[in-house]
Amino acid sequence: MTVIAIANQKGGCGKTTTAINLAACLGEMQHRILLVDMDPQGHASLGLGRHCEDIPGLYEVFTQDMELGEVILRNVAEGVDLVPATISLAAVEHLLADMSRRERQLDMHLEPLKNSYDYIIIDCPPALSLLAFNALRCADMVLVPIEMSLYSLDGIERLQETVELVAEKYQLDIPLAILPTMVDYRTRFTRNVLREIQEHFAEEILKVCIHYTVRLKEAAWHGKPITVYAPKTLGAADYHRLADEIVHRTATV
Amino acid sequence: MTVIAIANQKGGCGKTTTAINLAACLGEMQHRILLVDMDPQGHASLGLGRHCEDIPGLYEVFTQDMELGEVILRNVAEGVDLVPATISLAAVEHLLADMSRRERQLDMHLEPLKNSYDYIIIDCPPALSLLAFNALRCADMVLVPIEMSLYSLDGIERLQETVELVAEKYQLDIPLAILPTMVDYRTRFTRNVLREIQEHFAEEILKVCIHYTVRLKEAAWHGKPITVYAPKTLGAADYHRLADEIVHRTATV
Ligand SMILES: Nc1ncnc2c1ncn2[C@@H]1O[C@H](COP(=O)(O)OP(=O)(O)OP(=O)(O)O)[C@@H](O)[C@H]1O
Ligand SMILES: Nc1ncnc2c1ncn2[C@@H]1O[C@H](COP(=O)(O)OP(=O)(O)OP(=O)(O)O)[C@@H](O)[C@H]1O
Ligand SMILES: [Mg+2]
Ligand SMILES: [Mg+2]
Repeated sequence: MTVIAIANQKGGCGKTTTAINLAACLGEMQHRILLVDMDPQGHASLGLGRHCEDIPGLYEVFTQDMELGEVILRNVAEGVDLVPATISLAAVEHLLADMSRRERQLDMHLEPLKNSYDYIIIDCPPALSLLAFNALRCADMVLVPIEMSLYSLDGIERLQETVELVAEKYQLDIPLAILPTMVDYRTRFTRNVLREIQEHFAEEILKVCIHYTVRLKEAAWHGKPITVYAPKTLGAADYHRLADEIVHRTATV
Repeated sequence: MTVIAIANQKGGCGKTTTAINLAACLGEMQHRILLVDMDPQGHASLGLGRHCEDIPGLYEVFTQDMELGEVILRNVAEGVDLVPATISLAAVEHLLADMSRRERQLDMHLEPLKNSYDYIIIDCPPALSLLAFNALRCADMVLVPIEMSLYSLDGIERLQETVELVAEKYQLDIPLAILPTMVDYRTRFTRNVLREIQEHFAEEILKVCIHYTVRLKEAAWHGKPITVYAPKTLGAADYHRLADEIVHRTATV
């Protein structure tokens, strides 16, 4: 069983898009997947066509009102279950702050479920908040989507420092895997930034890149993973390739 | 004097890009501009070529160690001063939480400066956090950049509710102005989403749209506003048009 946190404090770099489509691809490979929406925006839920405002989610779990198993939505995609998020999750930040073991809350709630899934994928909010720390604390790997820009490049070093902080504090080893997203090979600027990132982070960068394709935006609009909405397109092929590379990298975990 | 908060909890929709380039355009129109970087990522500072890790910024102001006037960087662009942000600003969330009048801290620090500027522009982090509330609390207008997607559309209603909450609590009137960004007119999907947004939010939407153009990414990479990096391009023209529309809308404030 492998826990993958999809994190980057830079906003809009493809975290949710990657969480949904990686989960869907792994599910189609007959792995059992739990997708955890840790972002109060609730976009991993929305992107799978689930409007979760009026149902219990992670907030009720952190407030000890319900078990994690009780809020899971089954089969939101082939082989994929979902722990939904609602806006009330934003209030958890203050709630957790006063708890003992405040960074381990998610880990503790996931513990009883670890035997029922092959992969647990956690979509993180765009911040190095307590919610994000909870995700890092139980991660076997941190997948970092980055778009091609100065701001994204700037954020990686800071994220690396934060992950190292969490790893040292709890004597863990949490490898980082960097995933270039929204890559438009037609522009020289993008190719130059990609090369810069490949040089700076040669050890962490994945072989696969996700191309910029409007099909991925359309898929989210229709509440479906790309593998269902447009299975024969570049976006679907890229995410299948990502799933293969993740399975290969985590096989030894 | 008008305070404009550039806010949207959706990540990566062009908040920082809009803050920098709107400030630069207003500065070239001979208005006196103060750009306040309220995002711990510090990208409004970085996008103007300033690496601020080792200098005092908003964190030192909120901890009462320095006056706001003491941390201002003068003339980062024509007619534009900057209040920089560093990563330590992230710690302010917890610091403010225990203060009385915790949502008014920024307003109180800006008070003595209000006569020295025509516009104060605040770049917000991608969250409805205490930092963002501080910006909303002192705003005369909230400018909401949105990219063309389901996730962006979903976030606007929630942001509207939050702004109304702040306005009611303090008996203020804080108009919202919606700015479509990264608009690629070549795809049918984008044109459909744009039409949907124009129908849903007919009152709040601005006349100007910012086109998708890689020139804006390049400008940030070189630490310059688009008006300096590529003044004769579409990106610069769009932001000049935005500045005109903002001046027109706020003339009566
Ligand atoms: N490869 C891609 N090609 C084209 N558009 C993409 C691609 N990946 C993501 N997008 C679009 O870019 C926007 C940002 O992506 P997404 O919301 O997944 O990022 P995020 O990191 O989860 O954002 P946030 O920081 O708000 O959580 C969305 O509109 C999404 O549909
Ligand atoms: N009109 C545009 N055309 C092309 N690229 C753009 C445009 N506006 C912004 N970008 C790029 O899109 C990315 C996101 O923009 P930006 O960082 O300004 O958004 P943000 O809302 O401030 O993000 P965050 O939520 O992390 O604060 C950046 O790489 C930026 O250079
Ligand atoms: Mg997201
Ligand atoms: Mg920003």
